[in-house]
Amino acid sequence: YSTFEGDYKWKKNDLTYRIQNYTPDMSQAEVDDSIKRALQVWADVTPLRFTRINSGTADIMISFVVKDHADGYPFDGPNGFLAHAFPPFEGIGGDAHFDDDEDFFFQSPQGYNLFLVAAHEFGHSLGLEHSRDPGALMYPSYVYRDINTFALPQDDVNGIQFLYGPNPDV
Amino acid sequence: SPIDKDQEKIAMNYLTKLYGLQKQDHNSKLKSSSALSLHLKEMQEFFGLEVTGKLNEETLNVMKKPRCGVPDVAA
Repeated sequence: YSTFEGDYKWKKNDLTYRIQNYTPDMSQAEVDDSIKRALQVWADVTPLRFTRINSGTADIMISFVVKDHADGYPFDGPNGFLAHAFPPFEGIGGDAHFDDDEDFFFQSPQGYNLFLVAAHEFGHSLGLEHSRDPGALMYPSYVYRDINTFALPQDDVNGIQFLYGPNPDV
Repeated sequence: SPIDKDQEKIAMNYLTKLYGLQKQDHNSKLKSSSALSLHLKEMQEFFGLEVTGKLNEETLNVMKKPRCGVPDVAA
């Protein structure tokens, strides 16, 4: 695993998130569920807890955008870059952007599974960089996994617990 | 098979966005080719490919895979 150089971690364990808009590829309930489960992947192994808000500025602002979306990192149309997220800091830090030129899916192995892409991006939102371990969730390339049996790979557990420690409730 | 101009463009774009390659200085071909090789080596090492510093089919195949847009190395 790898962490961002510098002090890129949240100084609090209670974080908020907000879904600013939706992709037309899935129902809103499916997007909500995918995002919630993607954050829970990290909450399961750390003291971090996530609360959804529907207005105002959240620590993690989530949006579906295309091409140039005014953050200096334009998306590139279908395939290529699927999403990106910023490490923890004030303002845009923690925010996750998904390329809405992609086809996102809820359960199907075709297209890109939103839960898997989001879980990876939220690793960045919390302070993890890309891992060189091809089996890690934080590996940069998209790899489909069975989401019904998904378990956070050990490399990612080690990385996030290096930043935040283990879940005290387990 | 030989790498054509379009493939080279894909590689330059990939390395500029993800590996800190500066926009190429067209007046300094030598400088740009050594920078390209350096960043290619970095990318090949990250993905566990054979580290040659040269653009080949295997490296291009990795570059064409769908992925996250966050750089692999600190810029």
